[in-house]
Amino acid sequence: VRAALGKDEL
Amino acid sequence: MNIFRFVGDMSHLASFFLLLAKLIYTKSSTGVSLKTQALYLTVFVCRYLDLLVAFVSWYNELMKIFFIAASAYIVYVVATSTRNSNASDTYRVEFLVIPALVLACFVNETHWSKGGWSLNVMEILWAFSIYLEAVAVLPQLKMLHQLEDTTNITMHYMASLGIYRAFYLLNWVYRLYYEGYWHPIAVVAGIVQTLLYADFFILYYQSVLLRLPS
Repeated sequence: VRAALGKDEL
Repeated sequence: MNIFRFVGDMSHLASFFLLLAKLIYTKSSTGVSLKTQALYLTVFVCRYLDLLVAFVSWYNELMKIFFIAASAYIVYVVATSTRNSNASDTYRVEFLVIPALVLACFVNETHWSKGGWSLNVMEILWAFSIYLEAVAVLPQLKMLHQLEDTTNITMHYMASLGIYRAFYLLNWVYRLYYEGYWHPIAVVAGIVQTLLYADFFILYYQSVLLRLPS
């Protein structure tokens, strides 16, 4: 899986 | 992780502790909008479903789990508070939830050509959570404007939420410039969300910072 759907923010 | 993102996150974290302190030490949920807190819980649950499928960092994992757990606890405390005067918590949240859901179905970051349907449903829920967070504070703002005896701690809670949003905007400017990071859905919703706090900060300045000691 692409890291957190490409989302690394909260 | 840049300094703006970190300050934003810490301010967001502080907002939880301020609200928890208010609820625990004053043993009263007066002035706290249950609707806004329930919307925030919805926001975090919908956005952090990726906890189940992806790992970014321990920092992200722990913050996400804390945000979900803390907002669930806050909703529980406010909902079960016997002395909660929720008469002024009158915002019609369906006017926030339904448009956010409809918008998320049409404007999102889904890639149906790749990834399974579950990942794309998560993308729709992510967009929904972004739109909903942008407007979730409105029931709380309405309460603040209607209540006279707003406690300072509730105001500080709102201020730390506003600071969190403002620093996320700075974070996006920084990331766009240095990393080419660009999520227009989050940025546009973030600008709307920050603008809503501008109204609050005028109230904050007048009622807290300018309040004469009595």
